[in-house]
Amino acid sequence: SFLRTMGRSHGTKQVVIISKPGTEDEERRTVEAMIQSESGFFEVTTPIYEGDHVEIPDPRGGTDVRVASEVKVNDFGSSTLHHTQVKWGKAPARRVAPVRRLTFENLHPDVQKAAGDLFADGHMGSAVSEAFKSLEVRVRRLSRLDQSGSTLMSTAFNAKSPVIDVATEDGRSGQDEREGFMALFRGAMIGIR
Amino acid sequence: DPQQALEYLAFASLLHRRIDLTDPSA
Repeated sequence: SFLRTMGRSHGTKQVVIISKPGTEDEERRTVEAMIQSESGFFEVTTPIYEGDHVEIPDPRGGTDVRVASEVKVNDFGSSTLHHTQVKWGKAPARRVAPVRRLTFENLHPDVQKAAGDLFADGHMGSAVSEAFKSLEVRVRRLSRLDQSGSTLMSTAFNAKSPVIDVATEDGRSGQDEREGFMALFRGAMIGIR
Repeated sequence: DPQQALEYLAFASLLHRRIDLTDPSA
């Protein structure tokens, strides 16, 4: 075959052809090809069409994605010369998930109110401390309990008889949520405030 | 360290949001 003949001197690579990329019918097929910077050479029987993407191992690490912009099927002459030449087009734009950064403006309003000035002035320890104090004050107000710290949290979020019920699910899952959040609220009082 | 402080504040924020689910005045 073409690749067996030509590949011996030029070298071949395993590449992945992605047909109908980005659609529900996307299909991936690993094939052998001779890859050059402007073109790739495939066996004439390899199903590759214009618009397909081709993933090629990048010698710098990772994979390089190229687009088959022109596909030329050469099936004339001796069968060992039959091949498909694919000219590479511009690489598709990488699909990068938008980065959502953790910023002060995205925090809960109560946290912003309690910690804003201190945070802006660079008093990080006090800012964090005030934020957790705002949590304690709120839990005390909502639960109408005359307790503080981890004791308050244990009572308010008690999984068996919660004063404030934070579960969003039913049954066993809800019970796990209550216990989990009670531990988080207690931890916030014990370890951080 | 502002980044670390921000992460702690995010934790406090998470707990506040959980209470929001049950607090009618939130």
